[in-house]
Amino acid sequence: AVQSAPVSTTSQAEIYLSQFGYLPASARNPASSGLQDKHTWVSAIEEFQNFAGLNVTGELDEETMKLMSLPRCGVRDRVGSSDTRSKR
Amino acid sequence: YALQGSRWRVKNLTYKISKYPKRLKRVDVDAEIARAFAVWSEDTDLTFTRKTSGPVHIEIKFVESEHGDGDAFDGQGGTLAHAFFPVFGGDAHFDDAELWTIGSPRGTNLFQVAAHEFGHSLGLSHSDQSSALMAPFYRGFEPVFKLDEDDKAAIQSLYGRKTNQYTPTNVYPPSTQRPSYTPPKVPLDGSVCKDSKVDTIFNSENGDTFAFKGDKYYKLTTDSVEEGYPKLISKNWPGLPANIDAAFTYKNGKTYFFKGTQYWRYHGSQMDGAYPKEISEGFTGIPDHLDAAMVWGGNGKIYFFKGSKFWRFDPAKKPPVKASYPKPISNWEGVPNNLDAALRYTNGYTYFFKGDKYYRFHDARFAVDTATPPFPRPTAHWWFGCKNTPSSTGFRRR
Repeated sequence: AVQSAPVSTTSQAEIYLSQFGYLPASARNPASSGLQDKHTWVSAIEEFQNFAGLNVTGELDEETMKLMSLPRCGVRDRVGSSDTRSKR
Repeated sequence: YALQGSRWRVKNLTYKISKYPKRLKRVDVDAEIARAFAVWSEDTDLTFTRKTSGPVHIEIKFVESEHGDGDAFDGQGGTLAHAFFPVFGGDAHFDDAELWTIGSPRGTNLFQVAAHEFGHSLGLSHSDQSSALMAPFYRGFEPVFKLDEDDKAAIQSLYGRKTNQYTPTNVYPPSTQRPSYTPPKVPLDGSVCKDSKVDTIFNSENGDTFAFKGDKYYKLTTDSVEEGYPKLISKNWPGLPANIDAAFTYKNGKTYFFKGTQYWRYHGSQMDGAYPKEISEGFTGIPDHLDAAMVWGGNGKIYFFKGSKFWRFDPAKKPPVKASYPKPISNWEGVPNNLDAALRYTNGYTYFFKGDKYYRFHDARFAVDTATPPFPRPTAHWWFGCKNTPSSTGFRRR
């Protein structure tokens, strides 16, 4: 059976964060990967860590990549723009 | 919880399984899928009827890799399934490269994943409550399944509470429906638009949001006040006085109210024992005459605010308040002293209220959020839905 690869590199993490709504969809395109500015990259990791209940470090650490490798639902965590939160 | 923004206009929905998994018997799959839908009928008036052909609301398919919707599956592990929100059709797709199992710790449990995906089909997005069914990560086989309060609040915010006697096909403990209480109406007054300072704001156990002011309370919608409010506090919380200082609902489902040197505990609208008690008795280390209190989403601990200081209270620790407290409120970058209220709102953000303004706090950055219009914003406009009031305070936060 085909096994889905665990997340163990920065570019795999970039694809993951884009797939689930933390980075723009363009980041899933290998040709453009690595073109994130630092602030966007750190914010995306912080958002994922905050959502997943991890320590919010902004670093792509072991703990974070381990969680990214867990089986999960394919629907994005961040749906639409950030203002899907209530109006307030 | 979080909502995607769309829902079905009807509550009696139909579904069909147009492609079955390779390794399970169809009759078993039919039963598990019915049980998974029934999870969402338990606390609402939603009903789900299986059809074998023709048009349905929700179509279910077990497919592998690229399957026509542009979102290819990835083989065993990784992505297990995905579903579309109502506005996008509501269908649910399951990766048939997974080892789908029923009632076994082996492989991937079909019932749990299906119940999650049908949450999306009904309009729910992912929750950051790790205990919720709508959390994105598969938690392994759970022999005893129980829908989390977070999930119940989410589905009821879209489809209302259960009112019919329709009993879902699965075996669940009958939900203990608290008798709904309709207190006498007090005519809506515009005073809160002229003076939007609140005594406290808190969420109830089932996710309703209440603002207290004097002897009255307002039940809030997503952007204003529900029809027919304010009402008298004493009518909905018998025994509770007016002019409450602070309030919060803890994960035990109980709501705690604080005033002066005393506090009260309620379960829904019922006082939960002999109250009031002294704050020093039930919350050792916490001062009297509080300004605000909340359960912070960042760590689930209870925070109390008074003057320029705050305390962190952890009931599971001895002592519940570390010696390093109180600490200065200035640690919460951008939040002012002498607050009126603090709230972890149902959209996941933390809010602080002072006078006629409020601040939205970014938990990850541990600072007041930056947005347009900037914070602080006028409470009247954004929380009470007051029409002819400004939506911004006209100056940038320093």
